[in-house]
Amino acid sequence: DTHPIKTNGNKVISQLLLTEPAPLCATPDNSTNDDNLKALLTLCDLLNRELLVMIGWAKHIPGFSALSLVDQMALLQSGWMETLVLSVVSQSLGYGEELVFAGNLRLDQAQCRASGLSDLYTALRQLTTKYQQMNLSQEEVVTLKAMALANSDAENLENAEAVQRFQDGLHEALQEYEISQQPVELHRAGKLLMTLPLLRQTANRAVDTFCRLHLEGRVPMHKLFLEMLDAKI
Amino acid sequence: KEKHKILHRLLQNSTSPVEL
Repeated sequence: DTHPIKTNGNKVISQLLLTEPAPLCATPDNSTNDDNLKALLTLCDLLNRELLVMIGWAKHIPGFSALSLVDQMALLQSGWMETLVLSVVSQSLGYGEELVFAGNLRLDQAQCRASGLSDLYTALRQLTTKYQQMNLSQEEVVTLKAMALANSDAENLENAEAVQRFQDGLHEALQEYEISQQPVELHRAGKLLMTLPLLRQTANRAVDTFCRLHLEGRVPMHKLFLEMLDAKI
Repeated sequence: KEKHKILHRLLQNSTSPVEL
């Protein structure tokens, strides 16, 4: 891990910074000469690998592994797209109008439109702009990612109290972090939590987009990605 | 669970996931 770690005294956030996966590189798909299809194929391959990494990452979120296997599955099945969306959005911060899926896979509005990703572009840009305006820190990004998973409103939890404790631990960490910042921005933690509805909405749009791509049958999707999409519909 | 067997297996594995 080559990420610089800022110590801020908060154990949970330090752990989250440490376990934040290094960004993946896209593997350009050379099976087609159609640039738009190539972008979609490359993107689907990248997102499948992101999912694999995310499942490994989740195990290292403080409190996650203490949950039952059934509840771990339930949280991931409902929250995975929100976590993926936050990864893309955090990489896109500071990149103007492009969506940065990976350092070597950046798509602008025209490219997204040509690839059939207009809706996804609009939704992701709205969230990116919001976080850009808030000047989100890396600590806040990693905490929001973990919170999105913890707060994914999974149904049929085995132990809702344990999931509540998991959420409380992350919430406490965020509050402690914000209080430790100078100057203290009043209501900062609340402002961050108030972005979660837009994150949920954006993730739902993303799920719709990939379900549509799958139904159109132009883009073969990996087994894990399909399995996770299936859990969302 | 049967329907979501890859996720199930990945969560059970303590080692890094290998199956795509």
